[in-house]
Amino acid sequence: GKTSTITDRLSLRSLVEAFEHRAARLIRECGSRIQTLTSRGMKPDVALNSTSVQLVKAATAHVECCVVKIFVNEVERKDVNPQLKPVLQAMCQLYTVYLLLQNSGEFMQDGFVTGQQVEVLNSKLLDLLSEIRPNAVAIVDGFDIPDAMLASALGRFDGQVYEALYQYARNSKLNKTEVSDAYYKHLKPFLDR
Amino acid sequence: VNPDLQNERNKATFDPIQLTYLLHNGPQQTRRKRYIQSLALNDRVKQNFRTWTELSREERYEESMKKCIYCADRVKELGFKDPVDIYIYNQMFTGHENSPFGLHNSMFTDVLTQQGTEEQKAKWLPLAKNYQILGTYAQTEMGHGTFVRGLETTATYDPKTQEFVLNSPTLTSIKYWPGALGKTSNHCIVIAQLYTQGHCHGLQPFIVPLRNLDNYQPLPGVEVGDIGLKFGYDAVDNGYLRLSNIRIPRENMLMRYSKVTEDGVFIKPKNDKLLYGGMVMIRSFITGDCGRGLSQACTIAIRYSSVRHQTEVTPGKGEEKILDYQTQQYKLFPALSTALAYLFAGNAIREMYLRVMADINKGALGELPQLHALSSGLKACSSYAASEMIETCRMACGGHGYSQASGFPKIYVNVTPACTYEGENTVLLLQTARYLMKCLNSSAQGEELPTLMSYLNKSTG
Repeated sequence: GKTSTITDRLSLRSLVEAFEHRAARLIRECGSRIQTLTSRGMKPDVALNSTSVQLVKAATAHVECCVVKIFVNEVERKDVNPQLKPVLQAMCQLYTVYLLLQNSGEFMQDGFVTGQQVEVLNSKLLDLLSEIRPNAVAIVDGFDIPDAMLASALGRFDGQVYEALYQYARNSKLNKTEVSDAYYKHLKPFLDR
Repeated sequence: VNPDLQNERNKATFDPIQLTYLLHNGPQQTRRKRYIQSLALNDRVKQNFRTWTELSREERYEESMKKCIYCADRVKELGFKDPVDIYIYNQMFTGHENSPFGLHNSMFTDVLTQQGTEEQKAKWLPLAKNYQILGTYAQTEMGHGTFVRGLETTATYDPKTQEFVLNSPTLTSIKYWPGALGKTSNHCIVIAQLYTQGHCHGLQPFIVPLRNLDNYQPLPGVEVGDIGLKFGYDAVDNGYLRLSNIRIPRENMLMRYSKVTEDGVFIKPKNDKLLYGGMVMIRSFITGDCGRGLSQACTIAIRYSSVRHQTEVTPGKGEEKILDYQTQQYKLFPALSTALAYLFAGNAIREMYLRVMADINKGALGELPQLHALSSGLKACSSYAASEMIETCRMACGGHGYSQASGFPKIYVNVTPACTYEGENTVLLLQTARYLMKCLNSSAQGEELPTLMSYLNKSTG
């Protein structure tokens, strides 16, 4: 009968609680199924294999729960810069809400998260996209990845994308000669035919 | 700077350096990282290395070898001792190219450190650290991967000569896939089933010389080579190895935990899982690698999406930046938040690994099962998420994402093998699940659960 405390405030505690509940439920369901199968005479190893799809889901839920907790711990660190804190909080909310919505069935199955709450989360997800939008470039700048490591015409720090693409094209080995050798070897005889 | 990108930077509500500090352990470590990166960036020799995307597979292997040797020499000249410093320096030279020395500097050296006795460490580690020998770690076989108990390679102890005799008894037992095994390495840690006094005592690690150090020819009884073209990893000579009656001295079995006495008596380790310490280490580090790969893909896609304009939202008002489309935000921002999540998780699991290993060195093995289970699960989830989302980032850049110039192919082919190496992901998740079932059992019996599992006791049901 217990239900989630998630509201449109998206408190991190309520999100963690939802992930814990989902993981615990899936783990218990696996245990329960294995117990049922073995009580019907199935060998434990066979029962385990017959539960493996659910076991993978339970393991994934456990890991995601751990990652959510780690993320929340980082947001709640006391030494986080006050300007950065709300940005991190929005990122953490987006991570958890996105995961939750991707797997909403697992959160809703026993009624812990309600249909109404999922509706709220869907709406909040779109709000979070708008909230994060002004800081998207600053966040990736914060990763502090030098251009030499990215090795990307599209991801350059200076944003001179089209110049870089043009230079890349000009440097193609096929452009070393105006007419390619393949023309003389294959294309010309074909066209002449 | 492109004015569109500059505008984006101008309207941010925080200074990006604050995030950099958070991700790199503060201002001092950030300065250190940038200093080391600048040493590599401004290196004149670096400018002479050829462009990766234009090289054939053989050229990539050779070019990478040149880079590795150059980096090894420079690291020595610069006096870097901290593994983080060395990692940062090497990454600037060989980002997403991998390296023929990668396994030597990770698995080979670490397994020697973790599984060797003091005498073995004193003998082998200086040779490895000074590159007098080059090693790798061979566990996987052609017919056996994640299920390590199924490995077939044998090491039979001969008390008369006090030697182990190593064999690949079947075609499926041929060691297959280990990095740098094909042409680069001259020594190898081989994981084999130990037989002594007529009994099999399970898997143990053995140091096996592979090549003559003078002419680099394979030693008699050793058949070794490269396995051919792969999806990526062109700089690495992933190899195969077939052993026929290779004799190695008793001292070449790594005996920190398990032992074989001169007369062939086997002494068991305190905990069977200790053998897998090398794999736990790599798995612990993969999560951070996936976070870094995904953060690079996000950087490319988000900067490009701020520069690229496409289609008018309101007729006559000009083309919008594609980052202003909600559909583009829905592709990229969840990936961005996932990158951050796995960067943090990578740091957390690495710290946990170092703490648990320090405890093991003091004889405390209590946290090993929790680390083993979490590192397996995190490796699986992070590599799946990173692979999927890097591909999403690529597609979010339209046709240009398909060009090698985008940088995506190099990142993707380096990250996606993490889904299958060091344990196939589904198998690893099932390992995590087995641990969860044990915890469930303990919980039912009223036992105290490890911290990360305490929610099982808390929740109702």
